[in-house]
Amino acid sequence: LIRLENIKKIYQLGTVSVPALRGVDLLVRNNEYLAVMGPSGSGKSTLMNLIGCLDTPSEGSYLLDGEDVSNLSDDDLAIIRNQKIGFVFQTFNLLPRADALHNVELPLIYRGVSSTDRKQKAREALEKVGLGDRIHHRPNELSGGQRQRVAIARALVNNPSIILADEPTGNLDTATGEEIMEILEGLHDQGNTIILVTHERYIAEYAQRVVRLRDGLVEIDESIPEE
Amino acid sequence: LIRLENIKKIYQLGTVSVPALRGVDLLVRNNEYLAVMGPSGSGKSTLMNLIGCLDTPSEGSYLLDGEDVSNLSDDDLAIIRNQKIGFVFQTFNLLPRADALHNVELPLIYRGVSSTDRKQKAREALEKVGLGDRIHHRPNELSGGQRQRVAIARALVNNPSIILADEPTGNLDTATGEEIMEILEGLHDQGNTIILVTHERYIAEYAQRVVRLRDGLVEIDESIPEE
Ligand SMILES: Nc1ncnc2c1ncn2[C@@H]1O[C@H](COP(=O)(O)OP(=O)(O)OP(=O)(O)O)[C@@H](O)[C@H]1O
Ligand SMILES: Nc1ncnc2c1ncn2[C@@H]1O[C@H](COP(=O)(O)OP(=O)(O)OP(=O)(O)O)[C@@H](O)[C@H]1O
Ligand SMILES: [Mg+2]
Ligand SMILES: [Mg+2]
Repeated sequence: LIRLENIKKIYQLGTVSVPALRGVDLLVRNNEYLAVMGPSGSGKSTLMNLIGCLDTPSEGSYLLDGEDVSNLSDDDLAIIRNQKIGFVFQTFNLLPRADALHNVELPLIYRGVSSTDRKQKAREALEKVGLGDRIHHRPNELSGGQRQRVAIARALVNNPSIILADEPTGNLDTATGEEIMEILEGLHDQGNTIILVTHERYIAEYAQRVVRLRDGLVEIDESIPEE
Repeated sequence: LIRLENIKKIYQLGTVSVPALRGVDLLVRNNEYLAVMGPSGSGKSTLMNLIGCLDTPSEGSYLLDGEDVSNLSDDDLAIIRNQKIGFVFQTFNLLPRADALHNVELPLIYRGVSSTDRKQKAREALEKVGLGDRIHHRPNELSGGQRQRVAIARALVNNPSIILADEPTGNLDTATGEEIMEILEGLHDQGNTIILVTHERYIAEYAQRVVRLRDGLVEIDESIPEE
């Protein structure tokens, strides 16, 4: 499903080059459940942005469903992102002037869903993450963990087959974090593919496999034994 | 040092009232080390904003060092914040167009420190959190955990006697999180007062006492036995 070969990403800041990824190989099959871990600054979000077609590598190839992503136009990439990929950003990236409901509606608007249908789907997605009574709050009228849950609801509302979640429980207490993990567990059981970045051991344990980055390279890539 | 009595905070959203804090009593002595925990949306950040003089309660009283905070002007509050309190925000709140060095310099500029001195102090604060090689990166050129560490460096650069940290390790891998906790440990040993919000057990264990909120009220307030 996802095949990354010798992926490099170098950020250019004036005269300074920052090699965020220095040659990453990664193969992810359909319906796998992967946890990405590693120190702060090791390249996890950069890797997620590349997998999620939000950015392009400096070198290397990325085949998504057999298709070479680097050959696609921006419009094609936007369609793929909208139809196949649900992305929970590490820093949420919500529209500050729109309320929770409207933020979650956005992927449905892009897909051309009717106004009545998308309001209902967005409401249901928010209820699922425990925010049914916060749908008209804007991001600055929500707690940190509530904003994170709006970002999660938005990522899931289009029923994507690939879910990329960057620290989805970083701002959530343990109990709420486990509710979110239950939702992801259900989506995995339905056949979807899940890649999540986390620094918390108990969250990584929901996955079947852990890939650990260090300094822009894969340090460890191994299955988690089932219990 | 910090005395909160019957503190209430009600947010008004049009016709809807959101009671974020519903009568909180809290006494914190000089040099205490307190962890605040509780479910997402239970009022932790609201409480921190009130303690940090960033917001005022709807009801109840707040005495800081024996002084009634509700009687102070905005200018007085700003001076107290700058001199006494270091605040690490849950969502970092960095200036997007300023680099890390300048973001960390801000509290020193406000205090009137000379340009040479403050550049040096800001640089040292960033080195202390492991970002010596990122001082000219702007927030969008930093990883999530690096932005969080810039926010931490900024909170500590003025040597505040009260440190309020809202989920300071939420975006940090365990090893980097422990480095930050070591810094806080050192500051506590020097006689400062630390209040941190966290949802992670192993972070709370650095504190001497845990206050647990639920639905805007204190549910538990107890010491952590020393080991
Ligand atoms: N400006 C606001 N207007 C209306 N409601 C608000 C506002 N800010 C916060 N709230 C509400 O007040 C409640 C408490 O928010 P607060 O940010 O203190 O929670 P928290 O305990 O820090 O949560 P988290 O762990 O998710 O960060 C939440 O239910 C939130 O929706
Ligand atoms: N736009 C950019 N320009 C320059 N350097 C960047 C940029 N974005 C990220 N970096 C650098 O690339 C490296 C990897 O960043 P990335 O966000 O992938 O790390 P991460 O593993 O997600 O870290 P964290 O756990 O802290 O979120 C970091 O050292 C960061 O400073
Ligand atoms: Mg990251
Ligand atoms: Mg909060």
